[in-house]
Amino acid sequence: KKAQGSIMSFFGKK
Amino acid sequence: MLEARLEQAGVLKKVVEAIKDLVQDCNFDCNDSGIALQAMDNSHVALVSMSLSHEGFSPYRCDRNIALGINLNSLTKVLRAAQNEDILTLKAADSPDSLNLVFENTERDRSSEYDIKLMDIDQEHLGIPDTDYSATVVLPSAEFQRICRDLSQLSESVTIEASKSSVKFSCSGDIGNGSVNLRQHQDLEKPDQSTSIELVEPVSLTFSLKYLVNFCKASALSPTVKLSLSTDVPLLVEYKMEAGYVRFYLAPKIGD
Repeated sequence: KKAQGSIMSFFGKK
Repeated sequence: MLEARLEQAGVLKKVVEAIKDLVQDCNFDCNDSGIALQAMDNSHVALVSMSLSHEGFSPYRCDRNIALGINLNSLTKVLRAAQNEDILTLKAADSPDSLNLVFENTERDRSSEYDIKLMDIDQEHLGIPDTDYSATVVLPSAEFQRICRDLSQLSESVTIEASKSSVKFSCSGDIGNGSVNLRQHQDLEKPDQSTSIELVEPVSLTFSLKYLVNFCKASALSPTVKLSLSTDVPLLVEYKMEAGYVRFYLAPKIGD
């Protein structure tokens, strides 16, 4: 089963 | 101060309708270039980025950066009082406690005025990197909405596979599986009904349908939607408006 990724692991904090 | 007059209140109504189920409280960041918003959903799986350029307003005035912290449920309640065709004027002071909204009908014989309380929202902004996507698909927004709704009946997630000539949406669940294949085609009489694919390399990615169904609430904003895909990168779902856009980013599902 695939796990849901987090958007924060792709886009860093500004 | 901010003073922004929108020819059609419907634009803001549709924007709020598009994002209110994804985010509850968010800052509308106003500056001289227009009004923008960036917010993540509570589970940090999706991000919405909205921009309304100053060109979409007439007149538009905002001499300082102003963050309007708004509860979207409250804003929805107030916007229900506006007709789509009403002229909408937004006003706020430099350090505002409230946002003033005036709706006028086109005959200019009725005007309604509302003030909505603002809140302090400590929101972190994420840097969205410029991405050269492997595949870009433009399709009718109503078609995308139908596909997401239909497949969500069977499964929690959908695999989107883009190739040179077609894009395939497929899913499998407890009761069975399903897929929709859209071939690239150009409708000369109704260009909004076309499906176009720009491909650098074929991609196959899996996403949560719950979020995609939610994004499709933006379908009223535009007759077409653009999907941008690259392996191991969030999906970009973009609805263009006359003077702006609503973009949704969705983190992919990873692993086997």
